[in-house]
Amino acid sequence: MNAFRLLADLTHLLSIIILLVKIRTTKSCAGISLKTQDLYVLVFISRYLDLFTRPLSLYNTPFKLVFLATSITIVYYMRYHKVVKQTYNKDSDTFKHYFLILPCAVLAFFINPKFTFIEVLWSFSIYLEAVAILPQLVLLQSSSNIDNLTGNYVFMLGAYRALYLLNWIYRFFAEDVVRWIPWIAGLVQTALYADFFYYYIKSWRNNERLKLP
Amino acid sequence: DEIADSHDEL
Repeated sequence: MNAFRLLADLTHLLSIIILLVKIRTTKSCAGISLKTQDLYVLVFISRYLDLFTRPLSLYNTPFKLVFLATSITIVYYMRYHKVVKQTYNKDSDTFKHYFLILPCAVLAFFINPKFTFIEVLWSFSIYLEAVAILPQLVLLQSSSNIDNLTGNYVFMLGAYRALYLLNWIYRFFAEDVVRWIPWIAGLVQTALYADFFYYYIKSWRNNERLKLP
Repeated sequence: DEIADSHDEL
């Protein structure tokens, strides 16, 4: 465990809390992509199957349970809550996210740490997480005005994986740990946020509304 | 072992 890793996981948790606060307080999920949230549920389920097969960890296990519970809750709100589901931008959330699942599954089938059910699904979840934000970024580009909570949510979500990159650099030098699969996927994931980060920081510095081209 | 390691992160 190192400070980067701890900060990364807390940032990830914070992003989810921001989203839950937004949905619960404004009773609205405007600007949030349900497809991205669906993909995150799939990411967490396929990644945390090891909850049943591996020894529980005082640190990881609570986080895994919270991530699973919150991601499922968010999808439940967006799909079934009578008020919230009316605010979902169904016609703008158009990204064909099913097209992301098959390539990740095929890639996981061929590139994984070990060809077992758990490891292949784990690899699938790593690849899927890298691209899961795409529907959300596409939705933001078509949103006329992005509310602050949504902007902060996406920013924290991108920042957490960037912090994981620092964690991996630290672990490479301090613990001589090499992990190609999460490293490359994490780089791709963070790179996808590059233009969002640029516009987010620009809008923050000029103290103006966040607007993606 | 390598496999155990790949699961020590979230």
